[in-house]
Amino acid sequence: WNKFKKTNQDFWEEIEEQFILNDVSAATASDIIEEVKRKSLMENINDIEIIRHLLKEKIKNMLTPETAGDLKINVEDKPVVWMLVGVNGVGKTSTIAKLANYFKNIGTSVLLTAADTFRAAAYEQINHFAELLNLPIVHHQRHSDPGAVVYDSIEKAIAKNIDIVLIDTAGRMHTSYNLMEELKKIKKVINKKINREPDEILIVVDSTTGQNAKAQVAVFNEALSLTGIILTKTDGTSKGGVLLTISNEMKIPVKFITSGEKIDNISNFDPANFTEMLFS
Amino acid sequence: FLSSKFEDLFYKIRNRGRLSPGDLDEALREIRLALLEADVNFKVVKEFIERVRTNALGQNILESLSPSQQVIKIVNEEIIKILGSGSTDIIFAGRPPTIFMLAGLQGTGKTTATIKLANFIKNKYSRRTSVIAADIYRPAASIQLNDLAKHSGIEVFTASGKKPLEIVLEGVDSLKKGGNDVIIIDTAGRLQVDVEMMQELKDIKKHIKPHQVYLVLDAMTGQEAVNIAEKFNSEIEFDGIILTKIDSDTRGGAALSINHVTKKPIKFISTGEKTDEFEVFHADRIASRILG
Ligand SMILES: Nc1nc2c(ncn2[C@@H]2O[C@H](COP(=O)(O)OP(=O)(O)OP(=O)(O)O)[C@@H](O)[C@H]2O)c(=O)[nH]1
Ligand SMILES: Nc1nc2c(ncn2[C@@H]2O[C@H](COP(=O)(O)OP(=O)(O)OP(=O)(O)O)[C@@H](O)[C@H]2O)c(=O)[nH]1
Ligand SMILES: [Mg+2]
Ligand SMILES: [Mg+2]
Repeated sequence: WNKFKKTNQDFWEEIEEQFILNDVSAATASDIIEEVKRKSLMENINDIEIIRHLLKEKIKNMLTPETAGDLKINVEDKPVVWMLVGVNGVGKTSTIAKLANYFKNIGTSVLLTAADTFRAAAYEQINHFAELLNLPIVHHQRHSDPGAVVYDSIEKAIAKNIDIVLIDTAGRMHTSYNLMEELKKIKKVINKKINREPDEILIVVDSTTGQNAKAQVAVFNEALSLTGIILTKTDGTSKGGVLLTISNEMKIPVKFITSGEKIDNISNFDPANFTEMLFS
Repeated sequence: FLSSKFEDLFYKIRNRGRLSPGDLDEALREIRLALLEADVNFKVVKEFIERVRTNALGQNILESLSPSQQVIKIVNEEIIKILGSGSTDIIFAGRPPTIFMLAGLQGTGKTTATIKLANFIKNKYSRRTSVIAADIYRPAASIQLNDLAKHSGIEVFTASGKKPLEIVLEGVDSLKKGGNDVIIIDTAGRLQVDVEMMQELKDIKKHIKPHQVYLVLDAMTGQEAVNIAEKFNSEIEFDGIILTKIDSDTRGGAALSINHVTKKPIKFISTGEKTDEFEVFHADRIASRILG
């Protein structure tokens, strides 16, 4: 920043490089740059600090369709049902544990649902957290129908007057027709049981993912109508810049961010903070 | 999709006869955007485009009657040259057991790959393979490995209440005595910038001296793939890469970036969740994906 006292072609190229290295797509980077460049030419702005401010404002606006993890639970609609989905290994199970811990700490009753009936030790992994947090969990034996687990879980939540049901699903590629159909089926089970759509269907996206995140969110959204995104592993060196494109084009709000492997490493998504990280 | 975009561009040019330098620049711009969209690292793309330009001019592309085919051919050859520059052979130890260690970021598919590699070696080389569960952090990690191992008839060593280095030392000793030819160590996922966790890996490597260390990398990794690989390489020097989750529709540009920068070969690719969805790496398959 300091070596360009006045903006010029080198300056804009350096901005573009920084964006792309942070996984902002080339197309989105050039859109942002063109817009700020045009504005700075029209208003005759040459001060680096002002340009920087304009870039940040533009980015923050792209990230705020109507975001923020709105964690207030409507007690009229018990049980509230949240479902976590996403491709393999992104952090769904770990994030469910973090959400469960958060809700427990603010006095909300939680029921965990082990709807990953496929992967080796999937139940043992989430059950570890259920025991750690002393929370009830519904599970069936391995390879049973995930829809049945979800049905039983909601039924139990209704019977026990539980505030929120958190559903962990198996990782799956958006490229697998059958596995995406399975998710749609699980959603239908929920719809029928609570007479409305799940209160949150959140896709978990790994910060280290590049441009493929766009396809992931697009396909999962098409299948399920996502209500939000959770960005994980922000404690790594990747910045998750692909979120800019996703946010801007698909208008799906980013609700939470996880920043580590400890149970309290979760926070509401803060566009200002995320923007700062993109620029550091 | 790059090829069809190219066809449009060059169809216009073909009718005009020859390729102008401006046309070549435009073509290279298209290629640059395609490579970036494929997650190839920004700096790698820069060097790559320059090499293609030099190559194209050197091959007298401005005189060519079919410039589009020629440029695509050059790009494809350059990609394959980078990706295919290493050997995909498994190098076994002079005297058994051969010890492999798998490492990488969280969630990239290491535990699954440990079993896949063991299974692959068992079937292809008829060697008695075994695995060690050295991840003591992730809940149910050893149960996961144990489960997968039992399913494939692979011997597994686990030990609770011990540090990873102790587990590996004990495991190698026990599995060696058990007559295993191959031992594969599954390690916990870790950030390349986590000094303590990287030290743990260095300690294991120093005391065990594995014959092969493989970096397990998710094929959908973005621009940071280069920094991740370089850091793992400088800390523990790996011998090869296992590229996972190829079954997503990711273009896999991280593969090109890492090969170009570390010069280490991609040995295997994982193409799904099943144990048999694992194969030896073929440069031309991945090359055609990167170009789209
Ligand atoms: N550093 C870091 N690691 C994380 C974070 N979130 C999850 N992880 C790690 O990522 C790995 C995968 O997490 P899981 O919760 O099992 O991911 P998943 O999406 O449930 O995986 P599948 O169910 O197999 O698809 C684990 O080692 C987690 O500890 C994070 O925010 N930061
Ligand atoms: N679709 C697909 N899934 C894969 C592939 N390889 C692994 N997985 C899945 O990715 C998820 C993570 O795999 P793991 O083997 O647990 O990953 P890991 O690197 O050991 O994770 P940590 O130990 O937590 O760091 C699991 O759901 C696997 O089934 C692959 O090639 N394709
Ligand atoms: Mg999981
Ligand atoms: Mg593992």
